[in-house]
Amino acid sequence: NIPEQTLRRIPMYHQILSEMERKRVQYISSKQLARYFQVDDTQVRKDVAIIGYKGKPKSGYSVTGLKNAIEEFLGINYENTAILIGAGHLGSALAQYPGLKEYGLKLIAIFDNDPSKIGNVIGPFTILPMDSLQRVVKSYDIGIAIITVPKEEAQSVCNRIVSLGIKAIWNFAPTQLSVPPDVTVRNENIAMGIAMLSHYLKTHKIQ
Amino acid sequence: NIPEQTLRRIPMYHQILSEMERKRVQYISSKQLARYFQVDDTQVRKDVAIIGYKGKPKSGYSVTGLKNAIEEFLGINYENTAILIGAGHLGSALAQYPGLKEYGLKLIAIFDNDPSKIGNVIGPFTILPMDSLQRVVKSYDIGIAIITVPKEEAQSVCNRIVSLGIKAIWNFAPTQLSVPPDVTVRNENIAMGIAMLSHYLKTHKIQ
Ligand SMILES: NC(=O)c1ccc[n+]([C@@H]2O[C@H](COP(=O)([O-])OP(=O)(O)OC[C@H]3O[C@@H](n4cnc5c(N)ncnc54)[C@H](O)[C@@H]3O)[C@@H](O)[C@H]2O)c1
Ligand SMILES: NC(=O)c1ccc[n+]([C@@H]2O[C@H](COP(=O)([O-])OP(=O)(O)OC[C@H]3O[C@@H](n4cnc5c(N)ncnc54)[C@H](O)[C@@H]3O)[C@@H](O)[C@H]2O)c1
Repeated sequence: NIPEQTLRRIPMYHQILSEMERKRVQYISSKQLARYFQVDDTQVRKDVAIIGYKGKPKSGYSVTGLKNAIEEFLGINYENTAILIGAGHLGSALAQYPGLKEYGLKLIAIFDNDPSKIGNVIGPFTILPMDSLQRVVKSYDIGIAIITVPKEEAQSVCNRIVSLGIKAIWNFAPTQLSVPPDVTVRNENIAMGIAMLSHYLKTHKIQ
Repeated sequence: NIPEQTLRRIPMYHQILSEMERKRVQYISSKQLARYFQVDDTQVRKDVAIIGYKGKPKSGYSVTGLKNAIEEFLGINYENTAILIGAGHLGSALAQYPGLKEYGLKLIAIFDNDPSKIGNVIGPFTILPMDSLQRVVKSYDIGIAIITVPKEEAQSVCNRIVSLGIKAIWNFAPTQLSVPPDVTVRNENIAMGIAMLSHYLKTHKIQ
């Protein structure tokens, strides 16, 4: 199993390498990469070994080579199809976010149980009722379900998704979902961000 | 310095304990808590020591006691005042999110540089122009700035915020911000979530 710290760095490496590529930089050393993360360059070399990139010329890693290796490692070249449930504030922001596609996530449809929202259009999507969930999941071989419903509703929505055979859930509701062992849940908990910032401010308060 | 893994778990402990409190559960053992995170109960005991909670009766930790200790540790009882820059899809979802308040973040004002947005209302906020940034930051002693502008604009917005004396930045734009050493940046990178899910699907593909 890959350490979470490494997995956390990998999309950031990808971000940095994409910006380097845009600026036509050809090579980057492990020392230069390490500076972005306040880690030691041996840690960067360990991460690169986990990614499975072999190139190591004297002048450092090839920016394009390492970036492509990351895309291969993350599987973002294989398009993952996704559905989104909960077309509220956050759901509609995500549905219109071009960044999803950049990371290989192809959103197919969005669902909601509010009759006043069903039939409305968000970007290229028409909000569908929950009873058409089964039809869409079956005909598109959906890999990922994104949950952006209120936390009280999240478990029951999750149960429905799991019963349709979806194996990966991206959960934005601030609650722990219980799922069978062959299903993975990735929680996005914005409290994490607030907690880190307020802890920093509290410990650095110049009073 | 606290390990990131521990800091990642702490808001989740808070979430679980709040739900237990709602269900009137009085005590919880380190073994029970450990089950939520697939960690060993000695790791939970280490985390609780970092949080600074001393209570350890035979029947486990007091749910309310540990929850309050976490709130103290995270500083979420001290209200942190915040401003948000970039009233687009994500910015307006965040501005209307009641979860910010629950974690002690008091949003004071939202700003944008698009003339067609300035003056519009989102929830309780009127979108302000960037020229009134200085006035608001000075009169409210702002602790945190939330950046939800496109990534090409993020560094210049960040420079402006830092020049006004703000020490904590919550950055949603997928780019690395460079800041002076006494400023902390918390990056929310949704690519991380997509990367973990697509990596899981790729390695568990049932062909
Ligand atoms: N808004 C944010 O910035 C933000 C940030 C982080 C996390 N979250 C979390 O994301 C979730 C969504 O937040 P929001 O602000 O978009 O809320 P919201 O109320 O604007 O949207 C929720 C949507 O879910 C729909 N819904 C409710 N129950 C449903 C069900 N059983 N089946 C299908 N659809 C259902 C509602 O009709 C509504 O459209 C919440 O759990 C929230 O805590 C929100
Ligand atoms: N929408 C999402 O779900 C989502 C998810 C993750 C990350 N992000 C990131 O968050 C940021 C915002 O995304 P969005 O989808 O809300 O974009 P958006 O285009 O809807 O909103 C951006 C807003 O920033 C304003 N702006 C641009 N330059 C500015 C400047 N110099 N000063 C002040 N305001 C300025 C624009 O007028 C606009 O209102 C982007 O960097 C994006 O990559 C978005």
